[in-house]
Amino acid sequence: GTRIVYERSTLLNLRNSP
Amino acid sequence: PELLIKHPLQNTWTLWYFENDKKKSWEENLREIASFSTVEDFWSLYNHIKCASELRIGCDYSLFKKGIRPMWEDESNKQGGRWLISLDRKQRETELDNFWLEILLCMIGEAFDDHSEDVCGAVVNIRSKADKIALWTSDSSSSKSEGVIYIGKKIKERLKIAPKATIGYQIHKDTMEKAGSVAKNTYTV
Repeated sequence: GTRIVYERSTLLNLRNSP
Repeated sequence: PELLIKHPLQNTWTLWYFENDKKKSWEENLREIASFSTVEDFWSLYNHIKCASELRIGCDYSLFKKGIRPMWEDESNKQGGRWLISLDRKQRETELDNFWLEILLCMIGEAFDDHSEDVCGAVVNIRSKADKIALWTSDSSSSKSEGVIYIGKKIKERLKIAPKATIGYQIHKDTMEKAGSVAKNTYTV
């Protein structure tokens, strides 16, 4: 099946999301 | 939409905190803090709490898939083991927080491909002699060795551990039996 995978950079870019 | 819709995670994760109050039992000292299932909620929690290196000696953070308690006795952990990284006192200042965050990002981002299913969670122990970070998997049997090794290699890669340095995987049953001394490594990478 499908899996939701996040790259490290994507996760870090969302760190300061409002 | 990018700013309005949170990014869902494959799994819901629960943060646990352990503080060593000698007047209470081990289980009473283990506290469930919060669960999250989006990237934004992970960061809300992570940005809000103390870094692992700021915890008092004897304390732990654990992050496990929802429903799995951070203890050997849990159904999901009973047949499993852990990849263990030991850090010396100097590394508490330089590497501990980076390593712990990296392990969290690997887990919530499902960095272990098909073997992500076997991941249960991770624990960081702050101790006077040596701090420890461990990633727990559910099945240490030889039928799952390929997955266990894959996870170990990915940990080394993401933590930028030198190729010549080795990390070991210990089965929980061995750790339980050898309480107080060092359990053997069933696998090393």
